[in-house]
Amino acid sequence: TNQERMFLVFTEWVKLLQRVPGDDVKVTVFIRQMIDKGVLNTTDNMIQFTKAALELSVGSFKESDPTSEVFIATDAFSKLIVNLLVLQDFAGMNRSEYLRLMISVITMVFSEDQGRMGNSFNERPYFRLISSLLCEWENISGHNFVKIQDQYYRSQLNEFTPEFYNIIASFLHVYQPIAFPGFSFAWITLISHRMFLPKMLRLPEKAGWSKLVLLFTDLLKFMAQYTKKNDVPDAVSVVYKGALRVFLAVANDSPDFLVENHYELLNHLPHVYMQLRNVILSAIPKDLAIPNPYDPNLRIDGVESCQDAPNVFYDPVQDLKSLKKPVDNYLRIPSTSLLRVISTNVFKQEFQKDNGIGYDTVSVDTKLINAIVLHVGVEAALEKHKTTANAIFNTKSSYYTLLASLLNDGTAEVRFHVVQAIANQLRYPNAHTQWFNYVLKNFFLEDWDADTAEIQEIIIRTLLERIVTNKPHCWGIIVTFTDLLKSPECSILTLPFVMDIPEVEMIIKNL
Amino acid sequence: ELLAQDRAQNAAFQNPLFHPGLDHWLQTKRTLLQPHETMPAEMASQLESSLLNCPDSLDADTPHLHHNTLSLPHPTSIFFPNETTRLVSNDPVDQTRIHPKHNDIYSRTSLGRIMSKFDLDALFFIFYHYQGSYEQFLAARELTIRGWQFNKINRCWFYKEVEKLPPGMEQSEEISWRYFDYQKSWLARRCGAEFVYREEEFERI
Amino acid sequence: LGIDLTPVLHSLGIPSNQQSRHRVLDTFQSPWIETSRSEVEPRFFVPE
Repeated sequence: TNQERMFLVFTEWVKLLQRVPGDDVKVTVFIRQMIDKGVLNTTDNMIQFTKAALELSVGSFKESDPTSEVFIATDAFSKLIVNLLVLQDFAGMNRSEYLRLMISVITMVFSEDQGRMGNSFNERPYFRLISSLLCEWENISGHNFVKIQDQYYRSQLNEFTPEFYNIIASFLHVYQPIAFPGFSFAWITLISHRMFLPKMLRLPEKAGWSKLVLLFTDLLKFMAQYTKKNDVPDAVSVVYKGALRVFLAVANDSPDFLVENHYELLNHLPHVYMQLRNVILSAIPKDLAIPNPYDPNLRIDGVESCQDAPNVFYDPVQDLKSLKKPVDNYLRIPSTSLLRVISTNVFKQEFQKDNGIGYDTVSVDTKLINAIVLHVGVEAALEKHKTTANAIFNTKSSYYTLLASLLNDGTAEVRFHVVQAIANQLRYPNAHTQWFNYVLKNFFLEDWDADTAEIQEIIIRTLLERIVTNKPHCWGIIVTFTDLLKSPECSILTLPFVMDIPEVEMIIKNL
Repeated sequence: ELLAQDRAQNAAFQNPLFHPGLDHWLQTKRTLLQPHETMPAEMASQLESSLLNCPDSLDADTPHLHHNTLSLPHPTSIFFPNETTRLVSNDPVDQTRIHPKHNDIYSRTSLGRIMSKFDLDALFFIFYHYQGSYEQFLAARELTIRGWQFNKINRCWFYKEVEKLPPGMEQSEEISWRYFDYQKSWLARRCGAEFVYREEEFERI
Repeated sequence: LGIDLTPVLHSLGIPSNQQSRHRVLDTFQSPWIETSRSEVEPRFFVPE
């Protein structure tokens, strides 16, 4: 049968690769013969062949002695895919479509295997397939495909490379833990793979960043969904440990990725993962020297890097939805009616469960609040750049009053989430950190009539919870908290909510 | 989304070969749109099974299908450990070695460290007999760190020896070149006086 | 409250002093220490 012939061809390929080195001319000849004899000349044949090769590879893994080489067929298949992508002349179908088709077939076989086997599903051969595919691509693409003699094909392949990685990323998105829990640990290992993650981080023009943010949010969503306050399944704890290590590695290698994508990442990060949040927010751009935040003589206004606004990869204005016009109009020409529109439209349609510290549900649209706060900060920094610092370091400026009115008109819940969103911008010394430091200090010292105590408590709580955790701590949080501690206008120790709780009083005294 | 787009555009997806995988896959889409509130028992056990099968660093390693004959294992005593020599070690790097390559990604690998202790003979042996391999690459890197340069034309490694001359002489230093003769004598030999260094002949590593 | 990250950073090969900073993702073995016992071959390039 056709399928049996496909099995035979693939088996021959596997045997060949065990006898000759991967770059031997016989390997190229084999591929050429495969194409000339029409083994893959129709999409039906391609699909059938891919299915046959994968089923053979997975079958061979399952049947192999676990102490022997179990991945021979799988590795051979990866090498075949890469050779087909590189050696063929793409006329009817382009490379992207070709690769997508093959991976779609792989996805179907994977889904079927997973659906049929349930708990007995073994993720390892599928992991190995993608891992080896990434290794093979890296091998052949070294130094901009210098191993390819023909200049035209070399430039085609170079153009294709970001596509290659983004296609893999798209399929990893399909395999995310919420959809395929039986693949979770292989999945996390793949998104952090040495031949994938650093590549995606460093593609020219940040071409891999969107997909990477998508994958990291897939991970965070999974963690958020299954982290309950009283009961975290052991397996989810292990997921968290792995996620933490991956983020630490990213913070070390490519802090700019975390700096520029903090907004999207934090939108899906469960509140209880305080340390992980601090890891993301305390990323500092490479080669930026920052002053000691504990220096008693430090003045934030004197720090040079506060002249520059941080890059924001994803513009939060896209998340403002119906509030975009009211917010932007208010910033230009403040009016109380616009404020009312904004304040009344920050709520969700219905209550949602949440695993916050001290709360179980959320009725405000936290993503919307995060978007408003960051957008206002971005605009404020732009304003300062266009005009003067006085335009924004001014409690009468529309930038300040917009946020102030959210606090004034809001419930405790709204206030809490607005303050949290502001605290998320208190990072390394930059224009946003500087402005939000100003905003939060003034919020703390302002007279809110009967609500003063509540607002002050929310601010102190927000800052404190980010400092009492183990390190790292954000520079901007430390500086802001220190400013408040040093403030002559208000002694934190005399505040009722501090005096009422001995533990808190002790911490503040020590600080 | 991906498959839906492709489905619309591509007749291939009408193919019955996509079933029953497609049905299983569509089921997972349902879970994505409406994730379970708490983890159902089935999901929990699949997650645990994934944890048990978690791929390790051996699974993630680079595939090597065709094994170089020189690396065939030879019989060893049962008393020798069977463990890999590539155990991870996060010990600090020797700070006395100063070269830009000392902060590259290979400086902290165990093979990179081991090679820094090999003598030239071993490095040349690996370079010429393990062509195209990671080991050859590391040997080349180590030779570069030690000041050797690779000539693309004659495929030999060259070393520039700079001898400081006593003060008062016409020149302050004397330069002589050596090369490693891998084809005949397997020794480092002095280059003749007619040797001229041309930068373009040497590989930039 | 999180944990002391010093041993975690050490397991990643990230030095505590910022001076000798270097990349770790290119030789990353696995997200978990338990599955990171052996090294993985990083990318490399050998000219023809």
